[in-house]
Amino acid sequence: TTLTEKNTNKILKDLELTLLKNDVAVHVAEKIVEITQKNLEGTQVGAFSKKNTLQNAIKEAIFEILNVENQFNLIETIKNRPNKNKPYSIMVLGVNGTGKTTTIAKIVHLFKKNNISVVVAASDTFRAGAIEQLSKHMDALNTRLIKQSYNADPASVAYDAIDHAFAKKINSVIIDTSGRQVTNKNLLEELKKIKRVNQPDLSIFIGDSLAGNDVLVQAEVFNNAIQIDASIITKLDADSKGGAALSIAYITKKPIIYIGVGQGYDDLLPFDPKWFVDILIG
Amino acid sequence: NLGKSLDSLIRKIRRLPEVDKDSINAILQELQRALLLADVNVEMCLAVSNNIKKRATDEKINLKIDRREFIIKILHDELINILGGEDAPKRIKTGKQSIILLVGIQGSGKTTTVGKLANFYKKKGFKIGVICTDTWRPGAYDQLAQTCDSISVNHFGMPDEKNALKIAKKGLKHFTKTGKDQKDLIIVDTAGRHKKETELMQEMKKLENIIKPNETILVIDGTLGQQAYAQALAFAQTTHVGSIIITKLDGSAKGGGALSAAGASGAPIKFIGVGERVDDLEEFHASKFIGTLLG
Ligand SMILES: Nc1nc2c(ncn2[C@@H]2O[C@H](COP(=O)(O)OP(=O)(O)OP(=O)(O)O)[C@@H](O)[C@H]2O)c(=O)[nH]1
Ligand SMILES: Nc1nc2c(ncn2[C@@H]2O[C@H](COP(=O)(O)OP(=O)(O)OP(=O)(O)O)[C@@H](O)[C@H]2O)c(=O)[nH]1
Ligand SMILES: [Mg+2]
Ligand SMILES: [Mg+2]
Repeated sequence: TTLTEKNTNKILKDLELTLLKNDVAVHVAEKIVEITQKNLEGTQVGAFSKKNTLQNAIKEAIFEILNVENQFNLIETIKNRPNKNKPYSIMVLGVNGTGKTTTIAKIVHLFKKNNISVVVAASDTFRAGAIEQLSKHMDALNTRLIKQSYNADPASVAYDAIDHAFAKKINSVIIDTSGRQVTNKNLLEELKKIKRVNQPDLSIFIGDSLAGNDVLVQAEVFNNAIQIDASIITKLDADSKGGAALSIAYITKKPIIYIGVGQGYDDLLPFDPKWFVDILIG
Repeated sequence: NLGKSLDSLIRKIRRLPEVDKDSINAILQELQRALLLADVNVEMCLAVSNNIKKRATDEKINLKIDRREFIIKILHDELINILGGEDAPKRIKTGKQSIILLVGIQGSGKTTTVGKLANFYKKKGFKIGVICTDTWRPGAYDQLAQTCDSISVNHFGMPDEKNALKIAKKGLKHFTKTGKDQKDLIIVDTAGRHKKETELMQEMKKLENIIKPNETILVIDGTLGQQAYAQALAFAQTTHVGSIIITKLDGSAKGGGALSAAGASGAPIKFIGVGERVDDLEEFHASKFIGTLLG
């Protein structure tokens, strides 16, 4: 059937509702509709009659939000880093319970499969059982954990780990940090300090794909505090629709590099924008 | 947050020169946006908006009542509906042993909340025993043990045992065998799980049958979005969810998703978590909460 302005508006309204139901933040859903409309401007009435024209305009809008041109391969980045004598350091951050510690275990497993040596820093020195949880993961993965005690300075534990990696010629360091709410100014300052003291090569934000609009607020505050370089969204196996990926990519202007699809070490997949858009809008 | 946007909405309603179809539509647009931003389920936002519209434009309204105040009253009622109505019944009584079972999605805050509940009831004079049946998460028992030790509460766990049902049975035996040391309240922590993990959902059902708790509590993360309703429903259909605790409301999340899931699952919200420490637990009262929201 021919697309007219009237039923185009209806389709765009439906698109917005679909995005909202798939946990895309309100502001980002509105932005996607706005970009889609702009993409359609100047389209010939004849071309409008092709259903693909509207589908493509929507896909282009979503790809724009996802910053697909900034997508990078973490393994390649580490292997091809200019200064091989310096370990590649990664700081992992996010709010409470999003899957940071488990995701680090998955990344260690991935690095080992790709012959990248790694040491991990137990910089969550606050939460009960945090050091034991990480320690048990690292034992299972036969990987060295650098830790101090509970209430030790997180920045100093990270510093020790990077020092250790440098001395032992280990390729990479991953720093686990404690979950923190973005409303807690002290904890934001603590995170800034870990970054300032250790200058990690990559700061990865871990977002829970089951979270709704709040993921936009989380990403924005963390981004303003320490600049996020990449993000990973977790728990996509929980029937989550993944809209969080759009919200995070929109506000950070950085790519989603992996998705967590379960609690096992293999449950980490590279983020594929094309596959993602197909799932999101069918 | 939701409180602020609803507060500003109430002021707008009160300042309306008149309550006609256009001003009602403008109010409803703003309300929908506020609820959506707070993660209230999309279908519920539309339903609330339609209900208010229907009742507000009903011609049979007594013209003596100020229309503006009437709209505010309708808004108040619809929000109470979202939250699932009146206060939670008190199922934990002194005098005989009570058992509470905590369930919920991975990372929602169960283990932390077990510590908070132990602290809450210990202060009320209960003798508490805590059981860890999480056989999946590395360090789960360490986490629970450290929290319980910090408030001198007895705990039981079997870190090397892979069968959660076995641990539950042994744990209950452990806390019911000693006469003078009898625990008034036993709190059972479980592994995180979600509705797509059918075996884990079945394990949870079996755990409830073995433990026979006085109350099964569903712990919901305050940041939960549109999936909150479906997940809460799956839990409520698998176990007898008696009440809900919403966590992490000290953060930036407005909690609309969790709140509407609670309402939809039919279980009342008993407590909310407002921080990581053992004291960061508050009792929840729907009408008081809405009253505060609406100023
Ligand atoms: N189903 C599922 N569960 C996950 C995934 N990623 C993590 N989890 C689970 O989520 C829970 C929390 O994971 P953690 O790694 O402890 O999360 P965290 O962000 O380090 O938590 P804090 O340090 O306390 O802030 C655990 O039960 C994990 O097994 C995922 O992709 N899918
Ligand atoms: N800020 C804040 N953090 C909380 C609250 N409740 C729990 N947390 C934190 O959320 C994270 C996850 O809590 P857990 O108690 O490990 O969650 P869980 O449901 O037991 O996780 P699994 O056993 O892996 O399913 C931890 O970092 C807690 O400290 C709360 O009310 N506020
Ligand atoms: Mg952690
Ligand atoms: Mg737990």
